[in-house]
Amino acid sequence: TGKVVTIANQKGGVGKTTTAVNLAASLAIAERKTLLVDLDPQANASSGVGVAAEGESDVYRWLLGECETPAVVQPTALDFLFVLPATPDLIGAEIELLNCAEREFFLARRLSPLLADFDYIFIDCSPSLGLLTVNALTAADSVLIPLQSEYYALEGLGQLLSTIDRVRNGLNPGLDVEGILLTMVDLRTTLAHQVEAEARGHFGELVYETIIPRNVRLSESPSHGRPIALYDVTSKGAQAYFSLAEEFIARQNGS
Amino acid sequence: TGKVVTIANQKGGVGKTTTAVNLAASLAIAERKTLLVDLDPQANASSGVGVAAEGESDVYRWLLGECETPAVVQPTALDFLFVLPATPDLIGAEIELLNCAEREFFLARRLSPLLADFDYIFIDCSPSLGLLTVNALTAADSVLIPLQSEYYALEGLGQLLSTIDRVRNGLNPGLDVEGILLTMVDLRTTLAHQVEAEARGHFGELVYETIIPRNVRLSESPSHGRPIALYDVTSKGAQAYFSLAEEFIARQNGS
Ligand SMILES: Nc1ncnc2c1ncn2[C@@H]1O[C@H](COP(=O)(O)OP(=O)(O)OP(=O)(O)O)[C@@H](O)[C@H]1O
Ligand SMILES: Nc1ncnc2c1ncn2[C@@H]1O[C@H](COP(=O)(O)OP(=O)(O)OP(=O)(O)O)[C@@H](O)[C@H]1O
Ligand SMILES: [Mg+2]
Ligand SMILES: [Mg+2]
Repeated sequence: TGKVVTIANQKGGVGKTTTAVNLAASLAIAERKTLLVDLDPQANASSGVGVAAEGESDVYRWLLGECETPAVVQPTALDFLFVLPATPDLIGAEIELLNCAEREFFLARRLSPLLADFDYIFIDCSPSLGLLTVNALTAADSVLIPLQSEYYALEGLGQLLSTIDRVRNGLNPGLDVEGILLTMVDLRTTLAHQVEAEARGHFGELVYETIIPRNVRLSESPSHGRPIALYDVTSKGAQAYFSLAEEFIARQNGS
Repeated sequence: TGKVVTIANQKGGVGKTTTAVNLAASLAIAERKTLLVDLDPQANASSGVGVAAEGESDVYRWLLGECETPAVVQPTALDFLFVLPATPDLIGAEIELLNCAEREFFLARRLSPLLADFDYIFIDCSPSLGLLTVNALTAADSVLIPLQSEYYALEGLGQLLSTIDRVRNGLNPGLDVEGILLTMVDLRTTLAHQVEAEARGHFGELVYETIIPRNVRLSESPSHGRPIALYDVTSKGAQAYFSLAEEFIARQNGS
C-alpha cells in the first residue's frame, strides 16, 4: 500500500512546495502513481501543478468530511500524478479542528482509504508547527525535510526535529525521517559549503547525496502551472529532482 | 510618540526578519531610538541582533503579563537599538490567547506604555496570518510588506491585503500600508523584472524606490549575530538598507 511522506519545515521559503511538486512529478514520470496533498492555505502546490480547487471540493471540506474523495482528487498534466487542491479556506481548519476530539488524526483517517490507490502520497505543509502540520506528521510514514543552505534555516532544524520526536513518542510511533534535502544551494558561497558540511556532519546518511542547486527555472515554472520537468526538462533544477527521485526510490528498496 | 510598524507576510522566507533587523539597525545608526519586537517563535530577529532571551523574560511571558517590561527589553550592539527577544515558548501563545477576551489586543495593550520611549517600534512576524500576526496588525500604525521577487510571493499578496483590510475594518481602523519592499531581487532574471513591473503597476507609490538586491553578505550576517551594517557596511545589502531607512524617514516627513 502507498507510502505517505510529509514535506515539512516551519522555516519559511526553504523549498517545501518546490520539492513536493517536483519530487511527486518526477516519480509520476517514473510511472509511480502519486498523490500530492496541498495542506497549505497558500495553495502553492495546487497552482504549482496548474490545478485550482473546483467549487466546493477542496482539501478543507474533504478533511472535515463535507465532500467525498472522488470529487476532490484532481488529475494533472502528468498521467500518474493527482492532486488534492487547497484554497485559502483552509485557514479556518486549524481553528475548527482545535475543539474536535482526536483532532490530530483527521488527516490520517481521511487518507487511509486512498492508500491502496497510490504508490506515494506527498503532503505539502505551511511554514508552521500548528495543528495542520501535526495532522500531516501523524498521517505520515515518514517526513522529508528540505533544508535551505542558510543560517536561519539551520538554526530552526532543532525545533523541527524535537516536534517530530514528540509526534513519534505519542501520536505516530512509526514516524521516520525520510531524509534531509539541501535546497537552493549556491556552491559559489562559503555559507552553502558550511551548511552542507554541518548537515552531513550531524545527520550523515539522512542527508541526500542529491543537492538541489539554486536555479531560476525552478522559480519560473510555477508561474506556468507546470512542474519543472514539463517546463524545462534540460534545466539543472529538473535534473536535480530526477536524481532525487532515483535516490528516493533506491532508499525504498533498502539500498 | 513612537510609530509602530509591523513587518508581515504569510509567505515564508521573503525577507521579513532580514528587513526588520536591518531597517531597525539602520534607523538606530541614524540615531532614531528603535525597538525590535520578535513575535516569531523561530526567534530569528533575536539571533539576528545577537540577543538571546534571558531566563524567564521573553516576549511570550511579557505578552501574557507574567514579567514586566524593564526585565525584557534588552540592549543590542547599537546604542539606539533595543530588542524584545523571543523563545520557542511563543508557540504556546496562540493557543493560550485563543480563549481570552479581546485576544487580538494583548500586544497593543502591552506596547502602549513603551510608545513614549521610542521613535520607532518594529514587529517581526512569523509566516502565518494567525492570532500573533493579527495582534501585530492590531497594535500597528502601519504594515511594511516585504515582497520577494518570485511568483508564489506575488500570488500570496492578495490574501495578505485582504487580511489587512479586515483588520482595518474592525480591530484597527487606523492601520495603513507603510510600503511594499522588493526583496532578494536578482535583476539578471526576467522573473525579477516581471515581478517589479507587476508590483509597481498595481501598487504604484506604495512600492519603495529602494530595492534590496540578493546579496550573500545579508545571509551571512545572522550567523555572526550582527545586522549587516555592523557585519559588512560596504556590502550592497548594507547600502540598500541604508537607502531604505532614508526613504522610510522621508515618508514620515510626508515627502
Ligand atoms: N532550487 C531553487 N532555485 C531557485 N528558486 C527556488 C528553488 N527552490 C525554490 N525556489 C523558489 O524559492 C521560493 C521559495 O520556495 P518554496 O515556495 O518552494 O518554499 P516553501 O518552503 O514551500 O515556502 P513556504 O514556507 O512559504 O511554504 C519560491 O518562489 C520558489 O519558486
Ligand atoms: N537580500 C537578500 N539576499 C540574500 N539573502 C537574503 C536576503 N534577504 C534575506 N536573505 C536570506 O534569505 C533567507 C530568508 O530571509 P528571512 O529569514 O529574512 O525571511 P522571513 O520572511 O523572515 O522568513 P520566515 O517566513 O521563515 O520568517 C534567510 O536565510 C536570509 O538570511
Ligand atoms: Mg510552500
Ligand atoms: Mg522571519
